[in-house]
Amino acid sequence: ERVFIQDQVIRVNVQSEEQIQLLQALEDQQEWELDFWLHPVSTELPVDIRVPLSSVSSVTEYLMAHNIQYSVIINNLQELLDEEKAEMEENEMN
Amino acid sequence: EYRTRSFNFGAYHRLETIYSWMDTLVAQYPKLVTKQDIGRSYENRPMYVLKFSTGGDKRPAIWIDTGIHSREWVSQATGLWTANKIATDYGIDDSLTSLLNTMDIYMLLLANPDGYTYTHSNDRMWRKTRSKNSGSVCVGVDPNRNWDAGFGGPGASNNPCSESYHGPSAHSEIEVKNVVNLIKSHGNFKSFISVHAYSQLLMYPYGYSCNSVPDQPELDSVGKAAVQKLTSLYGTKYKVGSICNIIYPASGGSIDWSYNLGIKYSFAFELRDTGRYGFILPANQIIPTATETWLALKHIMEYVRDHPY
Repeated sequence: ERVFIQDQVIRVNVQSEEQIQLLQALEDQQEWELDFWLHPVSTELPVDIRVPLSSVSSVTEYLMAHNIQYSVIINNLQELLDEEKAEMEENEMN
Repeated sequence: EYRTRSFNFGAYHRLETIYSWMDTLVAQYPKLVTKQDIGRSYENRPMYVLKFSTGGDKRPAIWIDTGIHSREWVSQATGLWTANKIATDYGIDDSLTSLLNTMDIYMLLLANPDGYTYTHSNDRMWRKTRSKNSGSVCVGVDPNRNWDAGFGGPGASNNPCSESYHGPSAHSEIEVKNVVNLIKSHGNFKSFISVHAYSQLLMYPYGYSCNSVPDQPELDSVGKAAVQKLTSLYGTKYKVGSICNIIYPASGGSIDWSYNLGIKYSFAFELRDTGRYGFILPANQIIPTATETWLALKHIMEYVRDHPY
């Protein structure tokens, strides 16, 4: 089973078209294995990105270098998944 | 009766549990609900549609599917709750009763059964089907880029490793083909509603083009009125618009295909996350999500009932 230990999900509330293009450039590159939960499309909608642990520092450097503000909405994805699984198992027992 | 009443709609369930629950719903409401096997998935799992009908033959019908993107778990969970709501409210809610006395409702709760199973066993973040792509190590096609509507156009990828890979050809995915065959052979669907998650949007065609559809004013006003009802319950804010204008160009989508087939009232929901869980929405938000969504769904279905075409 695939695990997501220390994977983070970050949220960017984009402020400009330029920031959208910078995030779309992120979307196009493969090596950081980013999983865009919400895509960079408009300043009206947030951009959510699941960042594997191995890419967290590269991604945060990129965002800071381009002065793109972000927040971490999920600090360790695996924790949430473990909670979800435990709750399901408890429910099945019930 | 005990088993359906005791079913916990406020929790996520495996495919086997959902399929078993379907049988109890049919057993409990035999005059209203039937289960139809519309074909097999790539890994040979049955695809079951719940048909809510009070008689007639090929009455005007409403289609609702959930879970086409397997990791969007609140969508499948909302489908279960909604199916139960329709069954239990028939005969009690006058508006729903009058709707079901003249129309049928078809619900496909697990539109991507292989992907859904895979999210439970191997990869909670899986979105696509599980079909093998010849010549690639990457598996799966985005089932919402595989419909014959602007297929292969903008917003879909020709790379099998991409999350939005459109597949080798339109309707190449058997999960899509099974639905296409049902809708086409029935020939009297009046509304097609596909439920996804997340980002709180209610969208109408097109995704493959940013040009307005002929019925855009009507779809926009129905969508806005439906969302107003949804928001009235818990204040969950939604945006309304065409797929292309409100999020991005996305070709090969199901509601573009249904609209082009002549099913005017075609909509796609992106359900909640109110701000910090994304696809991992806690189970305690399932029932609030389903309850608020029902207000919008019911508004759309009532409008379809009252505006025959």
